[in-house]
This record gives sequence, C-alpha cells and structure tokens, in this order.
Amino acid sequence: MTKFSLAVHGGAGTILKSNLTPELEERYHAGLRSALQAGHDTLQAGGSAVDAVTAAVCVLEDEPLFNAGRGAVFTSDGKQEMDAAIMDGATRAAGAVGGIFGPRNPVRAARAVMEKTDHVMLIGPNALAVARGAGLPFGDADYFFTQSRWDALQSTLKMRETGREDTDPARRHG
Amino acid sequence: TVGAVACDGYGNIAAATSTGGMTAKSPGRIGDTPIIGAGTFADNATCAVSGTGHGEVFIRYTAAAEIAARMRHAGQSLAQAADHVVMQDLALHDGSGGLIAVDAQGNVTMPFNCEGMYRGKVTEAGDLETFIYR
Repeated sequence: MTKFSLAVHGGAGTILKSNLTPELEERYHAGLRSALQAGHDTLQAGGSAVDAVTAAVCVLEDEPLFNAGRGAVFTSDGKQEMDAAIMDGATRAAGAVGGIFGPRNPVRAARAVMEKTDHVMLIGPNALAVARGAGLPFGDADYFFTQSRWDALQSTLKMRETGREDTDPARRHG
Repeated sequence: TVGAVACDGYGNIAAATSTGGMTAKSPGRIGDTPIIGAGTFADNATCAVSGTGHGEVFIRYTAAAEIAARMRHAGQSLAQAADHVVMQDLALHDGSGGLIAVDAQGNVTMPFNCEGMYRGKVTEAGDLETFIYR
C-alpha cells in the first residue's frame, strides 16, 4: 500500500494584508483545514483519490470565502458562471463543465460528465441536464450571492469606467 | 479558484479544480480550470495537478501537462518539473499564480510565483498544514 496524501488550494495572488484581519485569516485556515479533513477522512476510509478530491473541493465550493461554487465572482454582466474539472490518473478519464450556473457543487457536475457521458467537456444546457440527471442539488441566485463578490464587481466596473489600467494580478486570477 | 490533488492508498492519483473565474470577466470567458492539461490533469505515470492563477497563460503553456511531460521525457522529479513550469514558463510570461501537485508515491509540491496562495496538505498520519503567505 502507498501512503496516501492530499493537497488543496483556495486561490492565489496579491493578498492585501490590510484587508486580511486575524479573524479573516483564521477563517481561511479553517476552510482549508475542513477541506483537508474531508479528503483525509475519505482516504482513511479506503476511498479513491477521485473520491477524495471531490470531497475536498465540495467543501471549498460550499465556503463563500473561496472563489468557486457559493463564493463565485460575478461577470461584467452581474451574473455568475462557473467552471470545474476532474481527472482520474488511473484511467485518464476526465470530465469538465464550463460557464454553468445552478449546481451547488460544479465539481460534481464535472464528475457526472466524466462518469455518465462519453464526453470530456460540456457547456450550457446539456451540462446542466447531465447534472440534473445525476440528481445533484441546485441553488438559486440568492444561494450563490455574496456581498463581498458583488462589491468587488462594482469596484472593478468603476475602475474600468474611469479608465484606470488594472494591473492587479489578483483581478486576473480565478 | 479552488482545487485538490490526492494520492490514495493504492497509488492512484486524481485532480479536481473549480472556479468562478475572475471578477468582471467577459460572459462566456473560460479560463484554464476546465481545460484538461492546462489547469487540471492527472496520470498515474507522472502526476496530478490543479492550478490557480492567470488562466489564459496557464492555457497557452499547457501548464499542468507540461509538468507531466517534464517528468516523463526529462526524468525530472515532481518538484523540479512543477517548479520549472511555475517559476520560469509561467512567471516569465505574465503567468502569475501557482499550483498543487502530487505523484503516485504521494509526494506533494505547491509552488507559486505571486505574493501568496491559500493552500494546505495532509499526510496519512493526519498532520494538517495550511498556509497563506510564503
């Protein structure tokens, strides 16, 4: 048996220490720990690597602090479009979804594409149909809305209106 | 962008990534996350990778697949290959960001070329470690 291991990420970029209070920093650490624990518990119980990464990413998607699922940012049109992907190293099976809104856990929609279709990537209505067919829970606009992401959108749109060049790499990051 | 990579007790590896994209992105813009080989990749023979950062650059340099290629063709270790892609291929071409990767021996690496990256890892012993800055 191989000794199992797992890693997670919750995004990268310019991190403004002035905005990152000790309380908020601890929330980020707690969110990451929860994801690690979910993945570790899965592996400890004999689950597969695919099960473990699914479990870990679902926790991060459920946490509004992170830019995925419930914490997703807004497009310039004030809507949310989410992307997700999963790949199984044992078989090279892969599934991905792009530009979707609805499934609470887009990674599970990607996994449904991998496991229930002959395709690697689906977008639009058919991606959502696969997610519905898999019985995945959906959320409405209220579920996915967070004030901080909305405020970030307004800030970015205002910056564009004033013609200021946006060189902050954090704004180009997922 | 969030993601996870894992190596299970049977030596099988996997990667998953999920994102809302970037703030005020154009409707219909797709970043690297769902592009297999750019932001997400897994192959037991080499590595499993999940990326986060400037997605367009990750796509142009097929970042995740490039790490696997370096391991397969150049014989580099997981850490060497990932470090080269993040610190040279991406960093030298405005590709700010980072990634997490694991191989089938359970080795983990988490390089990034920006100020910080929310990340963490856990071993079989259950030792959880989380980080934000360098």
